[in-house]
Amino acid sequence: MIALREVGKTFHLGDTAVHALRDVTLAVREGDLLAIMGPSGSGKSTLMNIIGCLDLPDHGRYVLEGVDVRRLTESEQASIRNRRIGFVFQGFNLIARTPALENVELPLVYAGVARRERRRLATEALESVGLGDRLDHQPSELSGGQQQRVAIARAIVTDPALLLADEPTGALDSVSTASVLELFSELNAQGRTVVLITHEEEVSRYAKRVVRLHDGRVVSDERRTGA
Amino acid sequence: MIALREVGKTFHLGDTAVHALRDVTLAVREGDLLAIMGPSGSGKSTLMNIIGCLDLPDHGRYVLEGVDVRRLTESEQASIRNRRIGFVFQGFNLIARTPALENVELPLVYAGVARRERRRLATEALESVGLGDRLDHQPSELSGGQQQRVAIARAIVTDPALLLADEPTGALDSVSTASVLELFSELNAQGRTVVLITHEEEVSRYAKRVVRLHDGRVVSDERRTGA
Ligand SMILES: Nc1ncnc2c1ncn2[C@@H]1O[C@H](COP(=O)(O)OP(=O)(O)OP(=O)(O)O)[C@@H](O)[C@H]1O
Ligand SMILES: Nc1ncnc2c1ncn2[C@@H]1O[C@H](COP(=O)(O)OP(=O)(O)OP(=O)(O)O)[C@@H](O)[C@H]1O
Ligand SMILES: [Mg+2]
Ligand SMILES: [Mg+2]
Repeated sequence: MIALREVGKTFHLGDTAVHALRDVTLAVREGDLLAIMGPSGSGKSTLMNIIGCLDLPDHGRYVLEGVDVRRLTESEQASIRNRRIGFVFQGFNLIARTPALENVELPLVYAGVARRERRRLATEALESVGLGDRLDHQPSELSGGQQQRVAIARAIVTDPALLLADEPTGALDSVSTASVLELFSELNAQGRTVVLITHEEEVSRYAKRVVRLHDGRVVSDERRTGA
Repeated sequence: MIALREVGKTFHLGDTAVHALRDVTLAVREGDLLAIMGPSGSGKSTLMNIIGCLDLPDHGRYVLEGVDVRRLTESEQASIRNRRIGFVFQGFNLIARTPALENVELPLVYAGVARRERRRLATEALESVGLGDRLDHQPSELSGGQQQRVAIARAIVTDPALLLADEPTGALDSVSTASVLELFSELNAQGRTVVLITHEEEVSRYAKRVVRLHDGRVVSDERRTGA
């Protein structure tokens, strides 16, 4: 489903170059449940942005469902993102001054879903993360963990084929963390591909495979047996 | 140093009321190293905002260093915050499009510190959190964990009497986490009062005392022996 080959990404700031990713070769099969781990600054979020077509590699190739993403137009990339991928961003990226329910409906708006059905699906998604009583709260009226759960609800509301989640339980206590990871396992059991970025071993335990990054390179890639 | 008595805080949204804090009685001595724990939505950040004079209680009293905060004017509250308290916010709250170094210098600007000395202290603070090579990066050019470390450097740069940190290691790997907590322990050993909000037991282990919140109330308050 996902095939990255010798992918590199370099950021330029004035005359210094930051090699965020170097020579990353990674294949993810449909239905995989993958954890990407590594120290702060090792390139995990950069890798997720490339996988999710939010950014393009400077070197190497990225083939997504058989198509080289460099061949896609901007609007084709946007269309893939909106209809096939659910994102949980490290910073949540909720829309300010907009209630939780509307934030979660947003991907359904892009997908052209009718208002009543959007409302129903978004409400269900928020209930599944324990926020049924916070539908009308705006992000600034929610705790950190509640904002993160709104971001999670938004990522799963379109029932995406590929779920990319960057530190999805970072702001959550252990009870909410377990319940969110159960939710992801369930999506995966239904055939969805799930990629989780995390620095917590507790979270990686839900994964079937763990890829570790260090300084922009893959340093280990282990499939777990009996996971 | 800090004395909260039967403090309550209620948020009103339309006609529903959210009781974020109820009847919180808490005293913190100078030099204490306190961890505040509790589930998502239990009132931890709200409590920190009140302790840091960013918000006022609706009920009860808050006496900070012998003064009832309701007697302080807006500018007196601002002055206490700027000169005596260092904050690490759950959302980091860095200034966009502004380099890390300038973000960290900001509290020193308020304190009237001269330019050359500000530059020196801010550089030192950033080096102490491992970001000596990221001084000119803006927040959008930094990883999640790097942004969090900039927020930490900013909180400690004025060497504050009281350090309030909301989930200060949430985005950090275990190596950076340990190094940040060592830094806080060191500040505490020098006599600074440190209050950490966390949902991670690993972090609470550095504390001398653990206060647990649930639904806006204090449900336990334990001093650790031999910590
Ligand atoms: N401005 C606001 N308006 C309305 N409700 C609010 C507001 N701020 C916070 N709340 C509510 O108050 C409660 C406590 O919020 P708080 O941010 O203190 O929780 P927390 O313990 O820090 O949670 P977390 O661990 O998720 O960060 C939550 O239920 C939240 O929805
Ligand atoms: N827009 C940018 N401009 C310059 N450098 C950048 C930019 N974005 C990221 N970087 C740098 O690239 C490196 C990798 O960043 P990335 O966000 O992928 O790390 P990460 O593994 O997600 O870290 P964390 O665990 O702290 O979130 C970091 O050293 C960062 O400073
Ligand atoms: Mg990241
Ligand atoms: Mg909070």
